[in-house]
This record gives sequence, structure tokens and C-alpha cells, in this order.
Amino acid sequence: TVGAVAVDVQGNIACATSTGGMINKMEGRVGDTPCIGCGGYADNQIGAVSPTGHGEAIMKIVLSRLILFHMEQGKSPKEASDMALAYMKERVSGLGGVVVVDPKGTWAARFSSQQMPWAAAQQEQLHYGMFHGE
Amino acid sequence: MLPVVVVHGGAGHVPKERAELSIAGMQEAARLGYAILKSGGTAMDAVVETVAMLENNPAFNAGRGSVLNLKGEVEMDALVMDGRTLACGAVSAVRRVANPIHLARLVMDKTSHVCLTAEGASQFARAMGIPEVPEESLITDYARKRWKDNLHKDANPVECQIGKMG
Repeated sequence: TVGAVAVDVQGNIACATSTGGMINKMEGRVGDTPCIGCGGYADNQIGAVSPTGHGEAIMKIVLSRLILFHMEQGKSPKEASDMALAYMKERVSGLGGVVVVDPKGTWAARFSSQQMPWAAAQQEQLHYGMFHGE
Repeated sequence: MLPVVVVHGGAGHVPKERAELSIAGMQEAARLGYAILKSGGTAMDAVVETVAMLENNPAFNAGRGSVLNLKGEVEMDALVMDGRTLACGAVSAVRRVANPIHLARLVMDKTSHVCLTAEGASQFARAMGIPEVPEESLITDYARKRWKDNLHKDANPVECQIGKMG
């Protein structure tokens, strides 16, 4: 799975996610990616999310919208992501990761899986990582 | 407003020998998205073109390089959403399209629907003038090897998915 979130100079926000799915999946299996609120969500008033991970777990907890619910209640993108990923792990034993932005341009790349390659560009700086703590 | 783009390349395990390719692909995609934003492009343009670049990069499991289903075929899903209007578009189980993310954007821009699936999505792609690509062009040696490694003659199609991520 690959995904992106962005805020432009007008303050507009968008998300995109694309995937080949799960390895050796059943024919016709569809995961979270094309499901709004699960495989992505964007709202100028709150922020945007693009997730990856256990698709069925992401669908059960509606991960993208759950993160934005936490942000609506005042959590930062990082806090909201960690809360939602922890909930997904606890409730449905699902692992995954997300990239998130808010309307001010605050961003986060968080994951409960072992790895998630990510990169962010802002103010002429490129940030990137793959493992926890990077 | 300070523009920003953030990208990810999936939460699955990245073998050591593919880690550098993966990070390089992330950097390249973030640079592209940021260049679009810096030149006045919209957030929608930035995320779609960034994801299209990643779909074209065989280091990632989307577009070219997609994992294979049990039958050894490629079925892809994609979604876009515009935070300004809450417009959104998606495709699922789509085949023989190089960039499903472009098709998802067309669903958003050109139809009153949110998601088109399978053969309906393919018909829509043809109607929109998106060229069909050979399935083989989307399949990498690495994807085929993983498919074979995970394919067991008597595998239960549900059990063989446990523990794997999309």
C-alpha cells in the first residue's frame, strides 16, 4: 500500500491511498483502501489521513475517521494517531500505520507495525524514516 | 499557509535488501509532491501525482509491483478525497490499469458515485480513455516469488491471510 496527505498554500487538504491488497488474497477481496473513512479521509476543517496495515482491522475501527475524531477533540496528529493505532491493536489485534496532517500543516507519520517507510516535505526540508524513532 | 506533503510506502515488512529502494522511493515521491505544492498546485494534485509515482515504482505494493491474489492475478484498490468539498472517489478490484489512483480521481470528478468496482471500474476506465495495460506489466519477479512462496496446494484461503498486511 502507498499513500499521501497534503496541505496546499490555500490551506486545502487532500488524501490518496492505493494498494494491490494483501498477498495471496482471495479473489474479490477488498480491504480498507477504497472505503471512505477507513482507507483515507480528508476534511479541511480537521485534517487528512492515509493508512496502511491490516485492512480488515482498519475497516472494523474506521481508522482514518477515528483519528480525525480524536483531532476534533483537541488531540495533535501524533497523539490522535497513537491513540487510534493503540485502540486498533487492543480491540481487533490489528497493526498498521498512518500519515496525517492538520489544517495548520502539523504532520505525523506513526505506526504500530515493525516498519513503515515514510517521508515528509515542508519548509524546504525533507524528513524520512522506516523504523520507530526515526 | 506552509505547504506540506507526507507519504507512506506500506506497513508490511521490508526486507533489508529492499530498504534502500523503499526509502529512496519515499524521498522521491515527497519531493515531487512538495514541488507541486510549491508551484501553486493543489493538495489534490500533489497527493494524486505522488501516489501515481509510487504506483509506478516496483518497490511498492501498488500499481506495478502489486501483490498477487490466490490465482496469481492483480486486483487493485485506490481512493482519493478532497478536504475542501468532501468529494471523494474510489475504485476496487480493478485490473489492467497502470494507475488506479488516476481512475479513482476520475470517479470523483466525472461521476456522481463514490466507488466503482471490478468490471464496472474497467468499463469506466475505457470510457474515460484510460489505456488498458497487460497484466504482466504490473507483475514483478518479486511479487511472483512472494506469491509462490505463500501458495500451498491445500492452503485455506482465510487462514493463509492471517498475520499479513496490505
